[in-house]
Amino acid sequence: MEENKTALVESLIIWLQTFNTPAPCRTVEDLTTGAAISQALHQIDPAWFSNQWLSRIKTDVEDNWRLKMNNLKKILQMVINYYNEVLAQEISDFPSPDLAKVAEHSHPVEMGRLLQLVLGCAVRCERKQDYIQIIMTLEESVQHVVMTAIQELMSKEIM
Amino acid sequence: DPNMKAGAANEGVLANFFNSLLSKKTGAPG
Repeated sequence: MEENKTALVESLIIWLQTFNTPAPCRTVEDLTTGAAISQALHQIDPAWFSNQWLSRIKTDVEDNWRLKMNNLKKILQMVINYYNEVLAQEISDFPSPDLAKVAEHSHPVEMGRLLQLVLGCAVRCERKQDYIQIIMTLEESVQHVVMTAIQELMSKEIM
Repeated sequence: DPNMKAGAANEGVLANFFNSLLSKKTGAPG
């Protein structure tokens, strides 16, 4: 049971590592600052997740959960806007990640939800071919989790 | 070997899924 709950986040962290972000990206806790996630998003669509936006993500948050929360809120809002405005897809049926649980407790399931939304951006952006081809080089078990995550996202989308 | 067969089938499912994703139109629907 526990394994099922963490499988999503563990596989999506392996996927996120393919972006080689300057910020650390090894554990759920590493990601709670929002730094690595925002850097990956910047690679996915530098026009939308611009340098200016990236500069508003604080990198020196240390263990301050409020600062982490501020970063994560900026990320989630921009990702939701990306779905609505760039991809023209509503994802209102998708359970929104509980950012307080992520920032305060490094909650793996909620972090998995956030990364799932980032994954959805990568496999639909203009450079999606590159990102999908990278996913296809990952270990089969990781690919399986990524596929299921994408299928779940697709099932919640309203065009 | 049933394990090898299952592995190959699994690979096929993954390849089909990601290839179909690759062929989908990018971005907003036209």
